[in-house]
Amino acid sequence: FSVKPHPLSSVDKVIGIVSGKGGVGKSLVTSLLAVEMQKQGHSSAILDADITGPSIPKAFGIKEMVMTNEQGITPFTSKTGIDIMSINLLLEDPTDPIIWRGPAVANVVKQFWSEVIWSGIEYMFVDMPPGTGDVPLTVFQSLPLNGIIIVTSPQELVSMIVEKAINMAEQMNIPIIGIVENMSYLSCPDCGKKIEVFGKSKVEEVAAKYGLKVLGKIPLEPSIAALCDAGEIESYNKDWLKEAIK
Amino acid sequence: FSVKPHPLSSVDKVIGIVSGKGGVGKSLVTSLLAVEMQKQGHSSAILDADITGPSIPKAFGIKEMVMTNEQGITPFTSKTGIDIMSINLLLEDPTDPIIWRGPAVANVVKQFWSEVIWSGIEYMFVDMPPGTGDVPLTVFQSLPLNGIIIVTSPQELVSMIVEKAINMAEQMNIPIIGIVENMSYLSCPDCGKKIEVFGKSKVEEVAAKYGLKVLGKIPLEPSIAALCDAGEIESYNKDWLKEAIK
Ligand SMILES: Nc1ncnc2c1ncn2[C@@H]1O[C@H](COP(=O)(O)OP(=O)(O)O)[C@@H](O)[C@H]1O
Ligand SMILES: Nc1ncnc2c1ncn2[C@@H]1O[C@H](COP(=O)(O)OP(=O)(O)O)[C@@H](O)[C@H]1O
Ligand SMILES: [Zn+2]
Repeated sequence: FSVKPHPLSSVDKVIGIVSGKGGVGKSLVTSLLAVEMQKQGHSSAILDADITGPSIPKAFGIKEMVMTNEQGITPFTSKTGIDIMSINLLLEDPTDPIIWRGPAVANVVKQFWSEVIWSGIEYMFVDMPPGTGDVPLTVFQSLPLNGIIIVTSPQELVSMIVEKAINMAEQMNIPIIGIVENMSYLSCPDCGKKIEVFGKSKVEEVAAKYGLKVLGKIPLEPSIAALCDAGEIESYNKDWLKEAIK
Repeated sequence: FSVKPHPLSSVDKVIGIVSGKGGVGKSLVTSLLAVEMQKQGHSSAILDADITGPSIPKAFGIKEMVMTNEQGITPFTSKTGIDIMSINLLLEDPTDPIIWRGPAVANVVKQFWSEVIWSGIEYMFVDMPPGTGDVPLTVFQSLPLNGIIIVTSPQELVSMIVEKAINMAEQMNIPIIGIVENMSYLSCPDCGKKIEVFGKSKVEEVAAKYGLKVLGKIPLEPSIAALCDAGEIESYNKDWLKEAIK
């Protein structure tokens, strides 16, 4: 692997979080994994390479990144101690339609790896750009990933997209840690009915078909969307992902 | 505008359907607009340029495209008579991670415009690639769009992304017809409670802020997801978009 980390950095494991389509909750799952891991006492970090929108900075309530000191760039540290660098916070004006081609994104990601001082990190979660096209492929190639976690929603359509993500991981020779299904169902707050908005969960079948581990199933919850909008994802306290962090 | 349509083609209006992030239901809204228009007796078509996944072919139950005769390429015609061409049906193996850069997508879209015989079409809806980056911008530049419709979900985050889409349309000098909010709420099938999964709808405020028309608000409905998975979106019969088709 060509790009060396900053001399003062120490990162044990780098895990890429991928999805076929946008909007299935990949950035949310990245956030929840880092929050859970940090709560369990493992020093965690997030490298946000998802250029489709500022989901991560928004979920953690980050308005701007304070970046440099004499030794190098230091990441933003969240309320519970998670170190975060986001490509979305580099954009001058986030409402300016940006032209990010694959190589430009990969260069920024490489700089995040080689110029930022990540100190004493056990788990770094990388929020990858969605899909399996040009941009995610170049990001895959610019980081020393130890494994990937695939995020999917219950709909049938997505399982074909899951196959694309599996093919990509196999082509890059990176192990798949497992699969998380998000938006599995919604429980009515008044009468408790379990509503399967996007159809019956198929994650067990899809996981069995490809020999993957199901790391968790997260329901649709208004409180999750509200915490993301308020920048308070660190105060979410359900443990849908307890399997994942083992 | 440089690219001429096929000599035997006739298309009155071309409308681009855009969204900031993937997964807000842009392909679904494109499908419902074409279905509604066709029902009202206006001959409609869909040009699917969204490379992030086969949402359109899936929703209409299209397995393969029968393409050519001696005069040129003919689109697929759906059960209710909508003409459809999808970039997703051109891919050899949809599970192969594809590398679609901006120019490659734009070339295919230009071919769909110049080599396909679109006969007697009043409204063509173009399902644009999501976002405001390289790929959607090049597609914008390769079709004679008469206007765009922005699809958004209620979350606060998305309104910043809506601004990006507005900036893009203004830079390209294309009028914005209006904005559709999708996944506005979910009604519990047992007790009827209106659950605002992604927070209170903000579409009126966002529309007022930018002087846009609200063309419709579509709730989250399990029947919509089920019809998409079954390839039967043409049998959806609610009229959430009746404002839009005026
Ligand atoms: N389980 C869930 N319950 C409620 N809202 C969710 C859930 N998962 C995701 N969301 C919301 O949906 C939006 C899209 O999620 P995001 O993580 O940004 O998707 P992606 O990264 O796949 O594009 C976010 O704003 C988030 O708040
Ligand atoms: N209002 C809705 N109710 C239920 N399911 C929906 C709704 N809108 C979209 N979906 C489902 O969500 C998935 C994502 O929608 P899609 O139109 O593909 O999004 P986009 O084109 O923005 O990526 C689709 O499979 C669709 O069936
Ligand atoms: Zn209920």
